[in-house]
Amino acid sequence: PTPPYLKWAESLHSLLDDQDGTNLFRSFLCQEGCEDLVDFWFACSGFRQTSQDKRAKLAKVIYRKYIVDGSGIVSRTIKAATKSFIRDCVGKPHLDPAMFEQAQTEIQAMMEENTYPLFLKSDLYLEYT
Amino acid sequence: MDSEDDLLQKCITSAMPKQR
Repeated sequence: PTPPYLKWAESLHSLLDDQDGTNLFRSFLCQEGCEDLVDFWFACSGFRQTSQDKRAKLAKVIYRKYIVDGSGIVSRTIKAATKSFIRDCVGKPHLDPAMFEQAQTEIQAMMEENTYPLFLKSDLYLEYT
Repeated sequence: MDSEDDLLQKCITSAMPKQR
């Protein structure tokens, strides 16, 4: 069978589908000071599965932690229009479980173009393989 | 860890892949 670390090189999704791959990628992002990217990506996935009674509070927490402060990597990466869309959603009584989907897509695109290829060339990944 | 951090952490963890 193909070793997991070779699968990680197939796509970002293959990497993030694997626990060891996710942990190693997160360690790499920590070294670069941008682990918020992957934390936010998983927070968006988790948000979709969160029960409705917790959704309003969680949306505010995600918004405050990653988006409202413009100096963070997530906030700097996602588009202004996406940020205003989320800001408008957060205050509504009934939250759309997909309200972070566009932001998640933008963060994913950034990781695919930037941090994921760098990870595959990193000492951390090469040492692991 | 306060409850907001806890809520966020649980949300992130719930979406992460489980051990093979």
